[in-house]
Amino acid sequence: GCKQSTITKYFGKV
Amino acid sequence: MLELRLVQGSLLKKVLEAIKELVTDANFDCSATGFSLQAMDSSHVALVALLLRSEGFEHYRCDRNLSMGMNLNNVSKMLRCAGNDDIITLKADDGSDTVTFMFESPNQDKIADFEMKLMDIDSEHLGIPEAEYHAIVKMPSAEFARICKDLSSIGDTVVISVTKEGVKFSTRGDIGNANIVCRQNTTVDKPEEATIIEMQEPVSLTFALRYMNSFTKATPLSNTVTISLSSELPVVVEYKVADMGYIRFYLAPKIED
Repeated sequence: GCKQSTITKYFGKV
Repeated sequence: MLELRLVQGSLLKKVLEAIKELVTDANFDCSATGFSLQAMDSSHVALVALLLRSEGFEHYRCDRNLSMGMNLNNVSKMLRCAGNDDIITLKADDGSDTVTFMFESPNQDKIADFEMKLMDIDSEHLGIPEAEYHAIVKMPSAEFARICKDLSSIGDTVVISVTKEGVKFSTRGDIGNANIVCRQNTTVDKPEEATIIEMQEPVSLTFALRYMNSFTKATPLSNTVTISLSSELPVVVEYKVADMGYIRFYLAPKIED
């Protein structure tokens, strides 16, 4: 199956 | 003191309609560069980045950087009171907890002030790295909206695959499956009707259609949309806002468990 990833997995806090 | 005068006020109306479904509350940031916003949806699956450059405003005064927290549904309620041809001016005093939207009819015979309460919003600002994308597809925005709408009647997710054959949008659901292939097409009467595919390498990613459909609320802003894809990166769906800026929607892919 496919799992939804999140934006914070790719872009870090600044 | 903040004073931003936008002659084409309808652009701001369209911007709000484009993002208010995705994001509930957001900080609008004003700086010398322009009027901007970055916000995620409540589940942190999608991010919207808006920029309206200062040069795009007829008058742009921003004495110091200012972050104004607003409920987007309330902003939309205010802006729906502006006529499509109205000039919209945003005003805020330093330290004030309100923002004023001023609407002027084109011939100046009607001037309205709407004052809205600001709110404190804790939002994290994310760094969006510059990336080389494997494939960039530019196509008519209405066509992209049509594809997302059509596929969502069959399935919940869309697989977007770019190969040298073109860009393929696929879905599957309980009743069956669907594939829509768009080939590069530059032999059109108007440049905004073209489909242009720049591919460095083939890429195939899976996304939730619910979010894609939400992004297409920005369709009235621009005749074209640009979709940038890279494996292992969120897709970027970009709509230009006239010649003054953009709305970029970032959507995290669905990945194999």
